Amino acid sequence: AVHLQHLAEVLGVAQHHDGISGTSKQAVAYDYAQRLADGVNAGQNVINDAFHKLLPKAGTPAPIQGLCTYLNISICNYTETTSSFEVTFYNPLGRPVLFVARLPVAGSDYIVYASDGVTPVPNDIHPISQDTFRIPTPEPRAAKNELVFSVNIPAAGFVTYFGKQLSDGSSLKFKPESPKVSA
Amino acid sequence: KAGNTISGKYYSVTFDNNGNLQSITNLTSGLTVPITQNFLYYKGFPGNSTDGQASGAYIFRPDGNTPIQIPLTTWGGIYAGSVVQEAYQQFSSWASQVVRVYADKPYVEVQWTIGPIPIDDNVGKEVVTRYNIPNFGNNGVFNTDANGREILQRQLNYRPTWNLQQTEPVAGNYFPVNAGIGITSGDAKTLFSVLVDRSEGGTSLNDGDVELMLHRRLVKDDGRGVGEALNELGSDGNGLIVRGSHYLLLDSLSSAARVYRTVAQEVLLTPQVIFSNSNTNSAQYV
Repeated sequence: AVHLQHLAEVLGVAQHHDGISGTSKQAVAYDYAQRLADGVNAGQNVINDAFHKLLPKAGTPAPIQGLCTYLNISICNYTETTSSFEVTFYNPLGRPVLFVARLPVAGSDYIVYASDGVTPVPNDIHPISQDTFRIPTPEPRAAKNELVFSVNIPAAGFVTYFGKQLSDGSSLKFKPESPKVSA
Repeated sequence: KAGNTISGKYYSVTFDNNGNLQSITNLTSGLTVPITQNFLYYKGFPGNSTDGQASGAYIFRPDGNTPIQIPLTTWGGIYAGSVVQEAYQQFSSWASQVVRVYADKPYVEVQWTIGPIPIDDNVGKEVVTRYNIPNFGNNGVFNTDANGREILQRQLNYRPTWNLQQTEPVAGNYFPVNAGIGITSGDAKTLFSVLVDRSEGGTSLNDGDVELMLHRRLVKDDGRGVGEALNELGSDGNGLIVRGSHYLLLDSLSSAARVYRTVAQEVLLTPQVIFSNSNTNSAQYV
């Protein structure tokens, strides 16, 4: 509740039109960004608490879940730097949704398993576009490609899909993402 | 992939030999329209001795009513898979996009990336994209949503509740677009809609136009209280780079709402994506 309250409060502050539309001074814009980053980090604790209750069998801790806040510019340490990963999708709508996942990867050959863990689903590998490469990044990119596949998510529910690299994985090294706080 | 067409179950998009958008086909209804898309920018009005109101954070006020085109410079080609087919376009060193058609999604996705907008010439710039369907016949009428709720009809140089004396031919016809903007053909048979993933400004200044404001970077304060020009910088000290998506839908008027409402829901409440590395195989994990 404390973490959720923190996120709720910073979102409340950011509802001011200055927090949305650019009508603040630069220093204030940085402050909004910092508050929101702190709030999102607090919210991630809530996500992990929820998955600890939902995911594991009795006595088995759930793996730590992490967000990829740079996914829109094709950066995600979980998928770029490991040869296998789990991706969980939560659908807030009250009807099933077909969602297309797009994840940055270092390799060029992957298999994706549906939520039963054994059924392969079709996937594409596309190069990361040049317009993405021109965006400055906080750390060097490991990904050259994007893994694209369709996900069937139930109404107001979640599914976990599984990605596994089939080749080129020897040099991958996973580093957990550090919390993002703007300077 | 060779050729100039990307297609899925619901849509097909064709580009000309230079890589410019040429036509869109709804494969369910069989509707095809020729379409162009341009990236342009308005110069921000800086104010002068007789008219001090500059374009800024609160005020959109272009210097002149004709925007400057940013021509396509690089056609990046088409990449086709079983899930998505996509085409890459570069318009300048600071404007580019990817057009995508998915195998199983009922829209055309246009993911644009704009910035940092250059201002080393000391001219503020307000960047728009303009889709145009020739001879569409919407007669200056278009629809925008009101904060994601009601779809309202807009008409050029007109307000329904007072006699408008229009002094800003461009900015005075811009309206908020929070979920989407659409135009209906003159024969009332076809609706062309553009859904957005973030709030933008939008209008339809010419017949068949859907114009959306994507990014702004200005050099003058508009004097409305901020005290700074709208010149937001990223952590690297350069102007911001902004990325967003448009979702294009072309359908018969009778069935369009069924599609654009469900797509709009999925854009607003998009699934949350969360990752883990458990170092177990998938069957054990399940």
